[in-house]
Amino acid sequence: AKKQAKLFSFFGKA
Amino acid sequence: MFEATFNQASILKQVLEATKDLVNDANWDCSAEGIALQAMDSSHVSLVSLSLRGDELASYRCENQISLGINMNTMTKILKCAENNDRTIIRADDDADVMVFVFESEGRDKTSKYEMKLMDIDSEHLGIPEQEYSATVQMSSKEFSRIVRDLSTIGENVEITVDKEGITFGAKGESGSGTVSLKSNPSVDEGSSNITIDLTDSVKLNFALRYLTFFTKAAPLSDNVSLSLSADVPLMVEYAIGDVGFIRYYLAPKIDD
Repeated sequence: AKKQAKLFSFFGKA
Repeated sequence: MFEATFNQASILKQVLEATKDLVNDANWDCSAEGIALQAMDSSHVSLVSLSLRGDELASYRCENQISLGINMNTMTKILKCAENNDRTIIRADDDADVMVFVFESEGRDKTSKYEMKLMDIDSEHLGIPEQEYSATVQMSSKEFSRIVRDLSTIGENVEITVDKEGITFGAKGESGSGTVSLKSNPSVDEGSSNITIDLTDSVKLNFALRYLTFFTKAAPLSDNVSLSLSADVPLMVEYAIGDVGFIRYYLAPKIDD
């Protein structure tokens, strides 16, 4: 099964 | 003082159609260079980034940086009061609590003016790293919309594979499965799929079709769309807005549990 990743895992807070 | 003039209302109408299903409220960040918007959907899975260059608009001025908090649905409704060909001016004073819309008919014989209340929006701004992608695919925006729509009838997710043969979209569901493959074809024959693929490494990634469906609402802005992919990073989907700017969407992949 695959789970949905969140953007925070890839992009840091500016 | 911020004021931007668009020769036609249609660009703004199309931009709102392309964003309003993904974000309810967003800050329009206006500077001397132009208008920028960055917003995530409420589940923090996708992000839309809009850029409109001031010097490519009919006229543009913005002395001080200003962040205009806008309810996208309200703005969509106000823009529906404009005809597609109406010259459209949007304006806000520094520290204003309203944005003013002026719509002028083609014959200049009808002028409409609307005011929209602005909001205070706390938004999290994400730093998007410069990324070299393993694969960038340019294709018809209509074709991409069609594939997303067709595969949504089969399943909730799409597996996108890009290799030297071309790009393949595949979906599986309880009742069956489907794949659509487009061959990389540099010839420009009539009727060919007319896609170009810039590939350094083959990639295979999974994405939720629900978000891609939102992204395809931008198709009226551009005949072409570009999909940029690398292993284990968000997909970038870009539609150019003529010479004025772009709308980019980022979508986090589905990953192995």
